Amino acid sequence: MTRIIAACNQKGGVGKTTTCVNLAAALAAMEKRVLLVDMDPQANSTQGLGFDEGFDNDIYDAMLLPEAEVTKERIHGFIQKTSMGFLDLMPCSRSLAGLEVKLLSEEKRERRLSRVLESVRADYDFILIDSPPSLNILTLNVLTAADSVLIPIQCEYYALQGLAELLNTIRLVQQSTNPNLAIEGALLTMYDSRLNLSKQVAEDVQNTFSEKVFKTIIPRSVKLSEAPSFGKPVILYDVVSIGAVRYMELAKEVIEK
Amino acid sequence: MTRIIAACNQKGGVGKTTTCVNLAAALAAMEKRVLLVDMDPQANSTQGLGFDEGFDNDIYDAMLLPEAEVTKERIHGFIQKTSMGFLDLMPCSRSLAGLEVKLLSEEKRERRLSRVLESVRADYDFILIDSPPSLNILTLNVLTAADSVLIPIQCEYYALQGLAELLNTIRLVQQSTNPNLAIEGALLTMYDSRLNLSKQVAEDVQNTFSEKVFKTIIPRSVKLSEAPSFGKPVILYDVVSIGAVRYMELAKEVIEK
Ligand SMILES: Nc1ncnc2c1ncn2[C@@H]1O[C@H](COP(=O)(O)OP(=O)(O)OP(=O)(O)O)[C@@H](O)[C@H]1O
Ligand SMILES: Nc1ncnc2c1ncn2[C@@H]1O[C@H](COP(=O)(O)OP(=O)(O)OP(=O)(O)O)[C@@H](O)[C@H]1O
Ligand SMILES: [Mg+2]
Ligand SMILES: [Mg+2]
Repeated sequence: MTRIIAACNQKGGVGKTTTCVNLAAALAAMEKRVLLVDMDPQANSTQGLGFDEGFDNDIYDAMLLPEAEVTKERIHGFIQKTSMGFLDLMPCSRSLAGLEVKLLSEEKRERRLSRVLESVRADYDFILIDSPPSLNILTLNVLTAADSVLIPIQCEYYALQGLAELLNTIRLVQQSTNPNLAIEGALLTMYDSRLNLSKQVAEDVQNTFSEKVFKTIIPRSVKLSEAPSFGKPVILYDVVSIGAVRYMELAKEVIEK
Repeated sequence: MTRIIAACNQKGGVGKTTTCVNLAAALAAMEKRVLLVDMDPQANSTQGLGFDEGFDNDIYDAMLLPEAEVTKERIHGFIQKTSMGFLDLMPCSRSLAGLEVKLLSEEKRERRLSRVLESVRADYDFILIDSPPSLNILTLNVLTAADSVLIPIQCEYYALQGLAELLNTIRLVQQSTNPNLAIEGALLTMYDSRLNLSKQVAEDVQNTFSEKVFKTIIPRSVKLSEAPSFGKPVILYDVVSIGAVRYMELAKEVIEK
């Protein structure tokens, strides 16, 4: 049973891309068939897996296809194999930022991503979606297409402030375009056990999300921020680093849920 | 001669808000009259100065006023005094996210912020504008209203990737809505002298921006991330911390340019 999980949080720089790339690689290392979908025009997930040029066919083109052309064979033409077996990527480029204007007058514009992913859902165990730091039509498409939302929360003050707005948006989507949308969990990122601030944020998050907080906590780790410059997930860059270990633990937790 | 400086970078979490709040406070400590304008619907600059409820009148309402009503007296009704002399705030709230839809069919929609700020420009020495992590109508308004752009660059790999896109957008604005827009400079943030990654990024930024890189570098500093939870700029939270010292140095550099 395929699970489509979106990493969402409109606060910038909280670890959405880092979580998508490394959780996807960890699940693939456990021989789960994984598709990573990059829905952020910054294309950081695409870069994090080592791709850097614009593809002729990317998620932007797939979302603009007429409904009749959205078939499994056609959509697989937009998907790239990565250096890891079991891990595929649906890349994006800056042109994705132009989707908002292009879709304005279209019907069911918030379901474009959903119909693309449904056509290939059966070929994967997990589909992970990276989203931009905003609550716009791209994020609406992501929340409409997903079965559940994984919320990365940086252990910082400003990152806490935006949670109410995010939960509000999730509720609105549940009442309109995606009644089955669930919360996969809140993931604490860039945690530094030496800092009071990290402990305070962790406590607040536990109070807000209670049992929905992942037991796995991702600490601040240099290897995690170095790995993208080599175009590799951290388990291929430094498999014994704390970042690699924790994302493997997170993958186990996600599988067992 | 008033200078309107915008902090812009569509990459999330690079230090836009931290730079706006602390540079504004440092300039005010040097008895420059400063207005900080929060143009990010997350309202982090508003929170960073200790305000947390939605105001009846904020930047959203000011931008929707009919042109004839945009007068100095009227706009000062949208401006809040802060706990620091010489520092005023034009707050925002989440409703700002709705401006995009509201302005769609309006003429000169990218000039709404500019006409608001021009009405009070003479009352300040510096007007600093915090922007959201995206290149949308809000950021377009910010770039159209500004005299120059200060680009915070986090010393991380992903933060480098988005620079070409940002410089591209600045060029487009210079060719259309704001021919006089200049680059104030690139500011290295969250620099950690122990990390190769920080040194590599700093080198790349020097190569891209050459003399336009601020001599002042902002190191990673816990006091900078703790200060917002007390609703204070870092110079009021811990004036001897390295974060406070560096933002004071940055203020001097900005004044001398
Ligand atoms: N646990 C960690 N330890 C150290 N650095 C990290 C960690 N997680 C992420 N980073 C680094 O912090 C920066 C922000 O993370 P990332 O880009 O994944 O966040 P994001 O939420 O995707 O940002 P955006 O909002 O721009 O999409 C990146 O440079 C990344 O390499
Ligand atoms: N020099 C620094 N040292 C330590 N922490 C910092 C520093 N600068 C910023 N931070 C922290 O890093 C996080 C990101 O910074 P900030 O929110 O200012 O970035 P931003 O670019 O405004 O983010 P967004 O894209 O969401 O608007 C915040 O929690 C902030 O407190
Ligand atoms: Mg990202
Ligand atoms: Mg900000």
